[in-house]
Amino acid sequence: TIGMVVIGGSGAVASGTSTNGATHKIPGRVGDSPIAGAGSYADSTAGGAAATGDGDIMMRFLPSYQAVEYMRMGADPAVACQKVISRIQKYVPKFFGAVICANTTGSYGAACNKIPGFTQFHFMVSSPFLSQPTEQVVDCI
Amino acid sequence: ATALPVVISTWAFRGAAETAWRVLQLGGSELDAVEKGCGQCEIDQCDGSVGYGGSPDESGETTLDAMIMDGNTMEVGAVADLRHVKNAIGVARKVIEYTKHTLLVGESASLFAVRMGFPYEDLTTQKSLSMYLKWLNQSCQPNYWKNVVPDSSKSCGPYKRPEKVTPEEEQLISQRSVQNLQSHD
Repeated sequence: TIGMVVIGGSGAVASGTSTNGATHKIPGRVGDSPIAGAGSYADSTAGGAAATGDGDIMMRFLPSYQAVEYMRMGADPAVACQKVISRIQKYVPKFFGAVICANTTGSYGAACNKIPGFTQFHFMVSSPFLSQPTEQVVDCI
Repeated sequence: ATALPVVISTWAFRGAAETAWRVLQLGGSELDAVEKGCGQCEIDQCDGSVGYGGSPDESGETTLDAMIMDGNTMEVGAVADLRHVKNAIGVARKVIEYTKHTLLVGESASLFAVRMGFPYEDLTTQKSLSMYLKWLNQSCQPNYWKNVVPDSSKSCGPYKRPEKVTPEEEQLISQRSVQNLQSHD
C-alpha cells in the first residue's frame, strides 16, 4: 500500500491510500486501505496517519484513527505511531505492519512491528528543511 | 522537521513522494497532492502492491482499494474491490465530489467510475497472470482459508466446511499456516 499524509502550509491535513491488496486473496476480500480510520485518517485539528501491512489484522484496530487521537491528546507523532503498533502487538505479536504519523505543526514519525525479515521501515518525507523528497528509515519496535 | 508543508508516505516510493511535493509546490491543494501522489504509484505499480497487474486474487484477477480524506471537512471518498479501472484513488476523489456516499465497492463501483469518465480496462498483466499460474501449480499455497476440507494447506479446493473439526486438528492446521511477508496491503 501507498499511504500518504499531506500537511499543507496552513496546517490543513489530507490523507489517502491506494493498494491492490493481498496476493491470492479470496475474491471479495477488502483490507484496511479503503476504510477511513484504518488505511488512513486526516483531521486538520490534530494531524494525519496512514497504515500499511497485513490489512486483515490492522483494520480491526483502526490504527490511523487511533494515532490521530493520540496526537490530538498531545503525543509526538513518532510516539503516537509506536503506541498504535504496541496496541496491535498485544493481540497479534507477529503481525506485519507499519504506520506513519504527522501533526499540524509539521512534526512526523513512523513505527513498525519487528518480526523476522522486517526490522526496519522505509518511508518518504518532503519538507522545506529537505532539499528534495528524502527516504528515511525507522527501526521496528 | 517542524516546518510546513510536509508530505510523508509509506515505503521508499520516490515517484509518489516527488509527485505529491511538486503538486503542492505548484499550488495544488492537499487533496490534489494526495490524489496525484498516490495515483503516481498506481501508474508505477509501486513494488507490485499498488495498481494494476499485482496481487491477483484466487481467480487471478487484480482488484483495487483506495481512499482519500479531507481533514478540513472530514469528507472521505473510497472504493474497494474495484475492478477493470486503473486509477482507483482518482475514482475515490470522485466519490467525494459527486456523491453523498463514502465507500463504493466492487463491479458497481466500476460502473460509477465509467460514468465519471474513467476507462474500463483489463487489470491483468502477464506478470499477474504468471503469478497466478505459479500459485495454481504449487497447490494454491499460501492461501487465506482455514478449518476447511480438503486441507487448505495442501490443496486448491474447492473448500467447504467440514462436518466436524476437532480442536486439536484446528490447532495443528493454524500452526502450519506460514506468514507471507510479500502479501500485504
